[in-house]
Amino acid sequence: EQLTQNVLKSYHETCQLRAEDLQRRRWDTFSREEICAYQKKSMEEMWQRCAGRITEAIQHVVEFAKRLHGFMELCQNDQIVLLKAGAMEVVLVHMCRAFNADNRTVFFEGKYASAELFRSLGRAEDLIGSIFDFAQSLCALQCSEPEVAFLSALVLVNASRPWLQEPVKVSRLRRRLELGFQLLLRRTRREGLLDRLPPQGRLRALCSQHVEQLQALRRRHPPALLDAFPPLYRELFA
Amino acid sequence: LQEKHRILHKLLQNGNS
Repeated sequence: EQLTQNVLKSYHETCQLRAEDLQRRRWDTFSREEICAYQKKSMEEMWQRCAGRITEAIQHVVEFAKRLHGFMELCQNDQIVLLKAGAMEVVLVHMCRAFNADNRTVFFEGKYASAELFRSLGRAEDLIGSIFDFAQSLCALQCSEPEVAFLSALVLVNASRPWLQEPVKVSRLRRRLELGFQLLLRRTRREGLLDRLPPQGRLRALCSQHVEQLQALRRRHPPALLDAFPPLYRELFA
Repeated sequence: LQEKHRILHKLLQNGNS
């Protein structure tokens, strides 16, 4: 019970956008002119913008991790390993809250945006399509806020990440989180959710696709391109 | 690993903000 309260409190304290606000604004979409303005941006500028928004979201995930009971008791190496491998995955899970499945739009820079707004990202368009599909499939599960909180913690605390120094300790923390999640699901009669969650490999594949697209961008542009990207983003993905 | 991830390491070291 204590662990559940801690997961929920950590999640609420570090949530970037409140669910009520996202719901209230879910039909506030970009106008045709605004979409065209985004489409006219250079590929470099659009990448930088997206990297900026991803980095902001990741900073919230780091704060969430720091508040999770047991996370800061892991060795520093393992804290970094878990965040490096899992932060982007958590951001993708959180995206289902900021996604309107009825018109396939996502909250981006103040309004809801369709996939076409990201056209200037160039070849990364496939990646955008895959991310939208993932958000759509997660939205279909209609997860509550406490469920998203636990899913975030479980994506992060994963004992099978490579390069962990103390996987047993991570595994023990994960087991406690799993128990807390099961109790929550039992209490809310949502046990079926566990069988309907997308396979973990799907999140991993999306993250690999993101890094591959970034590498392709770097191959096509001078190294100075990345200088304009947020330092934390470069550290994690470049 | 901490050396290669100085920013992340620093964020983790800072108190809850």
